[in-house]
Amino acid sequence: MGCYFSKKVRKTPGYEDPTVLASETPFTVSEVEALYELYLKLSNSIIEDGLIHKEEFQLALFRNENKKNLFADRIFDLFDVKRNGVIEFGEFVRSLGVFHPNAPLEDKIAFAFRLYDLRQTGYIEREELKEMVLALLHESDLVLSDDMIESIVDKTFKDADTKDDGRIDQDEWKAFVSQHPSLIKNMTLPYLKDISLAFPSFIARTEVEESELSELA
Amino acid sequence: NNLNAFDIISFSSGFDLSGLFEEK
Repeated sequence: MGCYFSKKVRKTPGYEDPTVLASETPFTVSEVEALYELYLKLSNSIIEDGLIHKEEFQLALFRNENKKNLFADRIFDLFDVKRNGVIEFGEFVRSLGVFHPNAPLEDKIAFAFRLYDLRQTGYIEREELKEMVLALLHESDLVLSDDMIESIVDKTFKDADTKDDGRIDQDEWKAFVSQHPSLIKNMTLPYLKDISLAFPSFIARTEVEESELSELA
Repeated sequence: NNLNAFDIISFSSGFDLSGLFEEK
């Protein structure tokens, strides 16, 4: 076995063994190591404590630490599995794993459901859906009349809420996504397919087992 | 209209995680 994680690499407070993370996610060990380099950058961009705070997440996404965005907030909260206000390394890798092109479709569908279940009731409710549409309109130049918004939300609910109980449950969501696969296109990040090749500057600073290097060759 | 509310929502910049991977 090679020393595939160098002792010269700093360990953050929430550091986890890349081999364990690779075994639980679609990533290889070398890709987890590349993600660690990325994680170190992100987690020390404002507060140098090796943990990703919401401001650092927003800075990375928008180049602005103060930009408010409903969906970025929800994604941060879902990544922050321990709910301690920061994204630790293991949380970062496991959560990004869901966005990997090879991640199970079920995981992507479930993650998207939790994203849209703003109040975490186990259902996507009509008011939540309207709130999300309004949030999108607020950040974009798209202008829709209130009548149009109501009509779109009504139509979507009519199609998705097949039990007609005024809320979308997980089974209804799965069925709706199977009819409209584009709904989870945001759940796949092509970048992750081979992050160590897409971001060679990250992998260049890590040590990888020779066998893995030969696989990449 | 055939607009789907979830498709509209997906246009949000908050969904675009590519910023995480850009060299700073």
